Amino acid sequence: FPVPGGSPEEADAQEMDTQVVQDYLEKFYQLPRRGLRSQRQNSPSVIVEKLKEMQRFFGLSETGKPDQQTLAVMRKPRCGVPDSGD
Amino acid sequence: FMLTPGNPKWEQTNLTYRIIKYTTQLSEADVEEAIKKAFQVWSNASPLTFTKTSQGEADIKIAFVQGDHGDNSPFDGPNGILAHAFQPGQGVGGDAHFDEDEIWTMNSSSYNLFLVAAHEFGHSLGLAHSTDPGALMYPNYAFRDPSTYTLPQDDINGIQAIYGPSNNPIQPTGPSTPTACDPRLTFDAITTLRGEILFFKDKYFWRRHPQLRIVELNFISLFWPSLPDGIQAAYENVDEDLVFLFKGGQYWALNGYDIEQGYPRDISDYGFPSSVRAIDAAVYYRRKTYFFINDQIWRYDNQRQSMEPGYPKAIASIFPGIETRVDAVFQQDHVFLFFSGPRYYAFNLDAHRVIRVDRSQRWLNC
Repeated sequence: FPVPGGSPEEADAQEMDTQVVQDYLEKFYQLPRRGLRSQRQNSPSVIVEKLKEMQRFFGLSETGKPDQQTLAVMRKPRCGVPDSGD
Repeated sequence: FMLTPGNPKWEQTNLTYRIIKYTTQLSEADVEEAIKKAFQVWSNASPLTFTKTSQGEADIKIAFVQGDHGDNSPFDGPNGILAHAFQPGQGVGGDAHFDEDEIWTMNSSSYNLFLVAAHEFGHSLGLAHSTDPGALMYPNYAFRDPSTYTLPQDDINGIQAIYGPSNNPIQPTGPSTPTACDPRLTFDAITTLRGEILFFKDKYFWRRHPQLRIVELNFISLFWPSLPDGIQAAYENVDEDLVFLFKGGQYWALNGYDIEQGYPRDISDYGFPSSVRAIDAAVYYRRKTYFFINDQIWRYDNQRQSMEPGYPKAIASIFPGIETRVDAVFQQDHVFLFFSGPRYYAFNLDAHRVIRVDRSQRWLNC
């Protein structure tokens, strides 16, 4: 959610980061695509779990939060094959 | 390493490949050379053979395509996803697709086709991604010099877990990625760089962030493609905002992440006699540069630009308590941190004595 009182630029940057995380987890960690997610799958805890799975794979601190180091890894050029599952 | 879920594999070991669609960015000859070399990486380490066909069906079909190309895994334009490949099987099985929107090269500029192709063919053979940052099957792109590239041990273990050992009488072995928390870990060289600390080891370096204490492992070649592996000494001249790296009788100057023009140069520039052909460690402090070679220390006066008379001296005569050969050294808050084997010794320059001894890997948060 936008930080109350955050500047519009901050809200935009945060929105961008959320987008990066969403896309990455859908592509490489089997997060069901938006619109295809059930109520349960859409819960923040599912995204936190997938984020921790990604952080574990890359040896990052498993914060479950899109911290700078995690976002930096997500922005690196890579192979399109998922890191987990088929 | 990890095998693809379900452990798919090719039943036959003599596989065929066909390049269905070339990229417009490289000559067909370059593409064929890169692809052939990429397959050799795997045939050298396993009983697999790869034969190129130019028509009809092939086990592994290769194509450079853009955007949505009909396999439910669309590409995303420049950068991001570079390529993908399918696990062993009929039809699309084994096929490798490369994003035509990328810049494909035969050199160190992104993205080197040989490296990406070798990775994708690992998937075509049944390997999934590895968590080893030094492995070929690590998901993120990292440049390594193709001319000296050898398949890392992690990937050799992976492909041999599927197809067994190579037919070569001598089984291939490859480099293993250093692990930060290995108690036997020693460093080749250490330097500060604008507040960060870089710990060099083989073809890698750990980068420690000053405030966040985050430590990340990178290939030297990812940041400086033209630098060799196995850097032996390094120091930062904070007054000139330059980092100097040494290997054998040569040295390089870095300004941030750019290598200065006119390097490498010879260490005789500092006034070393020709008998000195390598340096163990180096550190810069208050317009003097200290060089450590075996059990001796040399001191260079950066203002006079000459080696100081009366040197070399025994290290212990200048730094009492530093009795062993120095692998690496850097300076922080008027303290020289000397690294020797798996230990480091903090030498306080004001108190003129060792004030702390601890395990080297603590600097990597272990």
